[in-house]
Amino acid sequence: MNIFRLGGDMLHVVSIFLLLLKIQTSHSCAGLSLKTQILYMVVFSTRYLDLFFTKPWHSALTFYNTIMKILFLSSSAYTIYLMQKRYKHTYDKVHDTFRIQYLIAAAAVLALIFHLRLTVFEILWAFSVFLESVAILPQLFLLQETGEVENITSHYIFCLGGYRTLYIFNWVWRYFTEHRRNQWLAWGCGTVQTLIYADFFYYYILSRKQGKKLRLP
Amino acid sequence: EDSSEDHDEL
Repeated sequence: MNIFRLGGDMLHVVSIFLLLLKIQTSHSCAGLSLKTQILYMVVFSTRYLDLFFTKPWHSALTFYNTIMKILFLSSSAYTIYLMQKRYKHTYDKVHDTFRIQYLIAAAAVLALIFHLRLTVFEILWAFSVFLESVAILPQLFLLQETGEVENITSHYIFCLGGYRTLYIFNWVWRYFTEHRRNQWLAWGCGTVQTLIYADFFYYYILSRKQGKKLRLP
Repeated sequence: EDSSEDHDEL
């Protein structure tokens, strides 16, 4: 564990907290993409299958990972519940039209071609990594469709992007300190994912500087 | 080699 990894994880937790705060305080999920949330649910449930096989008390890191995995899975499920049941009437279904089946299919094909080992567990893990790298696209697409972005929604995406950026620093750190060399899959997909956020960052920082609400072109 | 060692991140 290093400071970049811990900082990244904490930003991830903050982003989830912001998302739930936004829904709870405004009693609305307007501006949020249910499709992105569903993709994250698929990502977490295919990646964290090791929850069933790993003893949480194996080490301090395993314990930490287990807590975080359960947190991500449950908050993700809760968000989907809020969007689909409690605040369903505020959900912007008309604009949330990104075709996620293509993303899922592409991630599945890539995972079948590129994986670390030929096991079901490893292929599902690779699938989750590929899918996570593009999971934010429906959300960005929805923001572009509707034009204006609520502050809290932009903070949410900003935190998610920050979390990804810190993970890159974490990988560089581990490359040199632990000589981890076989993580090309996570590194490559993580970099693609961070680049997708970079475009959003640009407009986010521009809107901060001008003290205006964020508007995507 | 233990594959869980490879996936110690979130």
